[in-house]
Amino acid sequence: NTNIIAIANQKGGVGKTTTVINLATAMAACNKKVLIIDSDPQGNASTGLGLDKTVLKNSFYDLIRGDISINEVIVKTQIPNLFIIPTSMDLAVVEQEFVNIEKREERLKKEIEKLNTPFDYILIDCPPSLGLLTLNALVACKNLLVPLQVEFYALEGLTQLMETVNQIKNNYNNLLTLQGIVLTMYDKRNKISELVACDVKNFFKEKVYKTIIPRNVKISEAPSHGMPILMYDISCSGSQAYASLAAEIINQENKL
Amino acid sequence: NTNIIAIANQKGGVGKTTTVINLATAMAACNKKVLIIDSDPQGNASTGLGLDKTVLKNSFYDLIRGDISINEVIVKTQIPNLFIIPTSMDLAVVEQEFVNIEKREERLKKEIEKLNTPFDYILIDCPPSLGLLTLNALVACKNLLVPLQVEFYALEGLTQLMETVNQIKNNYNNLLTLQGIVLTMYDKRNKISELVACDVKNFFKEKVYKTIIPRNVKISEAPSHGMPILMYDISCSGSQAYASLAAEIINQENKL
Ligand SMILES: Nc1ncnc2c1ncn2[C@@H]1O[C@H](COP(=O)(O)OP(=O)(O)OP(=O)(O)O)[C@@H](O)[C@H]1O
Ligand SMILES: Nc1ncnc2c1ncn2[C@@H]1O[C@H](COP(=O)(O)OP(=O)(O)OP(=O)(O)O)[C@@H](O)[C@H]1O
Ligand SMILES: [Mg+2]
Ligand SMILES: [Mg+2]
Repeated sequence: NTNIIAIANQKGGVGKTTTVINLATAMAACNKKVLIIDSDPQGNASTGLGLDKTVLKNSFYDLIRGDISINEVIVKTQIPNLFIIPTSMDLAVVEQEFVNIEKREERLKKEIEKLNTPFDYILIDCPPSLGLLTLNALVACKNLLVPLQVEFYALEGLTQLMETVNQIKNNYNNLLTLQGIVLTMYDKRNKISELVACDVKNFFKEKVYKTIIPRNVKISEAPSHGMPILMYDISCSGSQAYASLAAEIINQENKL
Repeated sequence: NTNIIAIANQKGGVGKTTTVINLATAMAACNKKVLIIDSDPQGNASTGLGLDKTVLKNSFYDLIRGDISINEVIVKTQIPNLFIIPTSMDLAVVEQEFVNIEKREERLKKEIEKLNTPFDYILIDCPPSLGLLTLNALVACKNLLVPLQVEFYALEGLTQLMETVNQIKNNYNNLLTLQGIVLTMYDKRNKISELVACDVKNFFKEKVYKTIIPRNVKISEAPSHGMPILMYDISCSGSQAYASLAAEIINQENKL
């Protein structure tokens, strides 16, 4: 009964990694058992949680190649109830390596099915592209969460993302549904923020979470200390927002 | 004697497109003839200059497939001296289509060699990945310009980018050199900005441009009007910064 959520958007720098780390931490604080899968070769989710990528024994790369079982590659984080499958730089070559491999888009899905430990949530961090790694996440997941930076260019990419999701739903994963869109880096002083927020709410209606993540300097400071925002500064607006988003998502489940 | 510059960084949202559009406009204002090549399937450079991607006759996709000559796909922009090869969404499929094609990394380079019109500068906007499209840009160019957002995660990606550049220099394009690093979205109120700026200057020394692009709300408003910042609001700090960057790059050439 695990809810597997892919956090994806091919537009870069919209807050995918920040949302994965902080939403997962807030869910873990609500006593949910959470696994983060870092499928971005940049490995920002691993670093942002304080892992040293240079000393990793195993990583997501070994998992997707089939060299190691999912139960051996999961590591604890410093947060109770929160675990991670970390990634290292060698993941960058996987797109070239997997070119002629059968069913290359299902490798992550097949691995997740072998999990021994029950998790309440699995959150998959995706790279800023619609290539093989994001495809694997969208095939393996049940729900898609889209962080959307309230900026003009970010709005433009949404149509392309939704088209890709429909293709995947029709060809690979008929379970895939849009769980919701979370607006990020909202800045009251920037009139574009309100324009984009209105556009998105008009189009996607109740799919847009009520919680809006504000632009908050503390959020961008936390990763340099290897901590999620809820650990770095629990009282700031960023922490409050991610805690409220976690509550909204958990309550959304209870209603279903 | 054209200076072909790739603007690349696999980290997303660091200001690649914003730098391409506004640097190109500032160079055109200095009476340089400039061509922008939009090789990002998101097509933000095309939209940010006011082009309607849905009515494009031809695009970068047709060029890289070899269906049209480079001299036929170039269009004027509303800025004198500034031209663009626009892109549309269908470019997203090129990574899959080109999988088994010979010398697929040299296609852009081969096309640029056929140009009839002399340009002073060619600026290539890249997607946030180190895949085939960025590879084509790095093989075709003479210089690399790296926009670096002054944020912790952006710093992390720099090592990976430099490793890729060395590989390309050794295997495909021995002309490729790092022209410079431009710090973007600098915010004096954010202590990370200064930390990251110091780190980068210590490591890359004179390769870091003196001009630093400040975080400036007007820069994020301009694309929604289909205009570069120098057209949208010439007096704001963003315009001044990109004008000063253009001067710095043009003077760098004169010294060589
Ligand atoms: N609400 C926020 N307020 C301030 N800064 C933020 C906020 N959310 C994210 N950031 C910062 O903005 C940058 C981009 O965020 P992040 O790296 O999470 O985006 P991403 O979508 O994962 O990027 P990529 O596309 O490269 O994977 C980071 O430096 C992060 O610290
Ligand atoms: N100096 C700045 N001040 C304020 N906003 C900025 C600045 N530079 C860029 N932006 C905004 O930040 C967002 C990211 O910039 P941009 O899209 O140019 O980055 P990118 O690296 O091209 O992203 P991608 O990786 O998706 O291609 C855009 O919405 C842009 O308008
Ligand atoms: Mg990320
Ligand atoms: Mg861009």
